[in-house]
Amino acid sequence: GAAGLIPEVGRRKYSESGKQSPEQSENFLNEFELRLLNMFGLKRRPNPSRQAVVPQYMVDLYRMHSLNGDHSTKRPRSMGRHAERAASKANTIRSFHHEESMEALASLKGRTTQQFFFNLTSIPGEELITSAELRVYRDQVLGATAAPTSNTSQNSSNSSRTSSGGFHRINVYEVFGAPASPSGEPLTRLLDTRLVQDSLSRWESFDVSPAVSQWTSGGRHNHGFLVEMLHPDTLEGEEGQRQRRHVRVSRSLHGDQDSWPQARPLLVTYGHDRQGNAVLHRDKRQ
Amino acid sequence: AAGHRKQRKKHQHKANCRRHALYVDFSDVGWNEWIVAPPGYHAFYCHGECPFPLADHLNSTNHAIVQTLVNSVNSNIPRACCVPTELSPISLLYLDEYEKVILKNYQDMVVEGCGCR
Repeated sequence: GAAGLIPEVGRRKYSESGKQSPEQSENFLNEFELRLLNMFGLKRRPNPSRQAVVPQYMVDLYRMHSLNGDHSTKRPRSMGRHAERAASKANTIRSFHHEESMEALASLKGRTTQQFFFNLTSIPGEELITSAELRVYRDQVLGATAAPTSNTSQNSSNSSRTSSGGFHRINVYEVFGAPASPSGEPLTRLLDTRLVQDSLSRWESFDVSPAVSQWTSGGRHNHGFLVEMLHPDTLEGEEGQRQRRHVRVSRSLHGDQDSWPQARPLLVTYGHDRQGNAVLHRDKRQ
Repeated sequence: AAGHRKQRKKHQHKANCRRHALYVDFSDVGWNEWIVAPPGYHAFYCHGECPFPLADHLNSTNHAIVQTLVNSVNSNIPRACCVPTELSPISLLYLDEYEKVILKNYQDMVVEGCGCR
């Protein structure tokens, strides 16, 4: 009983009411508990440890939804239009951190690759994944010199030019096969790509929907993602190291261990279990 | 007499089927350990009589009107029940049994309206 959703006090009160035999009471309570668990989509009562991390992005999504009816509330800065559109069709949003024990980091001159594996087995079979995004945090490259441009005020205030022109490319691939030779590279397919300005600190969101929906529907085996960072004309020495470390894809590339839980890559899935409305469904009453 | 009538009316209104306040505090049942937000929510509940003759505001069905009418002549047939007639969803942000963070929309969690059915 202590491990269940019904608190011990409630169990005791019901058992002591004397309406049924103790055995009948226990059976009835167990049945009721199963219904409660089923309602929440759980198999047992969650018992999170103190180390459990709630990503800020999920809190932002929750806030955005709970303040949905308030038109003065703006979309959180960390949330893209893509996510807002995806959430409007989903009634379940899940977040996943990658399995750090399975990551594979490689860094050659001008190119850093990181292989991620996200365990998605907790997604129930009946849940249809409509969209998924891989979010990667990118820190501003320190020492990048600001150079105003004629773009929007936000862009101009943050613009910069480094020796590489101030831009890096991030490519996200789906891994769909092991390398042909032990020293070779895994078989991959490009899912999304972006040219990013290295003077800005922000989350980058990549659309990985095709891969995740295939993995969760059983269409393809989940071999994970490969994220590639291309640093054109990367400097050598300490400056070069700093430029390569600014995309937070691995704990070893992350300077501050305390902030790593909130800066590590995050996979967010948007799904529908075919019961009820979407999370960001706009209700007139609300 | 006017005072009595007012009092009776007030008493009758109080007893009629309507929505009542009910705040579900997750910490009361120890669910705050895994539900991140909200800390609780206003669920409401329906309670009260469905007296003969059923007034319009009691949001009744044709069947409830007929059942109430029959009850007025045969008390073996119960009165219509005061139940939720409109419900709305809420979203919960919680950690599941694998410590994954989930934001999920749950249907029919908040009573919006009550009626005699």
